Amino acid sequence: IRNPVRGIAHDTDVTRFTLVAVPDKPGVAAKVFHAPAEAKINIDVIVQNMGADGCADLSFTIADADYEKALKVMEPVAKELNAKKLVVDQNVAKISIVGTGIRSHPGYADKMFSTLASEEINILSITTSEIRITCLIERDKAQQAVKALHKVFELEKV
Amino acid sequence: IRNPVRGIAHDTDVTRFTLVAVPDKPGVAAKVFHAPAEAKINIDVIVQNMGADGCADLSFTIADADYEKALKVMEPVAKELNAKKLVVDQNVAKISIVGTGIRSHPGYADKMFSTLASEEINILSITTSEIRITCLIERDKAQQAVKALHKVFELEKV
Ligand SMILES: C[C@@H](O)[C@H](N)C(=O)O
Ligand SMILES: C[C@@H](O)[C@H](N)C(=O)O
Repeated sequence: IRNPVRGIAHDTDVTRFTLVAVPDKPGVAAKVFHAPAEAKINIDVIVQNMGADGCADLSFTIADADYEKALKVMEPVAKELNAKKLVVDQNVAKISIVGTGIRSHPGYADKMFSTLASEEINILSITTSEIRITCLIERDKAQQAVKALHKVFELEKV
Repeated sequence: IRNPVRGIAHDTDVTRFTLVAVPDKPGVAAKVFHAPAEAKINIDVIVQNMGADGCADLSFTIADADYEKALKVMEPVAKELNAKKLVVDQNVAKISIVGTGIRSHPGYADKMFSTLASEEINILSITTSEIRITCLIERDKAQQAVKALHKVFELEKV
């Protein structure tokens, strides 16, 4: 039976911005993402999880080269929204397992997370789609993560 | 020029589980997702954003029909991890804009979020992939959201 995981993707050219504790009400996400859109900054992963006490954290990733530009654009936005803080993390990398079978196979997330756990690699963020499970991890752990995942998912290194 | 957004997808058969404030260290995500994998529960969207004070929130969505089964499986896990709480939200729906052009067009997230904002629909969660921007919103707002997004992205209702 064909391996539902067809590859491991990784990207170390990743900088994460997080606006911590912005108001969790209509219009806030629009305000946050209008600024980088106007500045034509390419945004990759956007993450917002469940809020608490009327606030939520909004994160997004960009290429390292856009850091200065994004900081300039996001600092005033974070202020206007009264964000608790604006956090920038450049020590991140994006690791994904990719395959058409992923979502219908309940064990894949478990398998990916267990593999990173046994390598003692901390998972900083998780998002999924029908064909991909994506984690952010520390940048210096990227090669180790890719190697371990290739082994566990029995893939030829591509 | 072809419309990079080829459709609006929505799903109202969505229940969200969130383990609030679990330890943000290796092995935790694996522990959380091992249990539903063993119980063969199909998991759709997984979200984890940046942690704080050594803890992180882990969320996932399932079909409404799996609620009882998932609750039975997750309650002990939440206890063992000393989660601050286990939150279940059944009043959610998943709305996505789908299209191959999405990630390379900086304005799409802004456009989607602004549309929901002008409908006064609160965005409860956000995740993205190369071809999709997905939001969780309140279930009773799903039809209104789909209608508004179809209009804004100039799509034939499918
Ligand atoms: C936090 C942000 O997503 C807010 N809930 C909004 O709808 O814009
Ligand atoms: C919170 C959880 O993802 C943890 N960081 C882990 O690596 O398992």
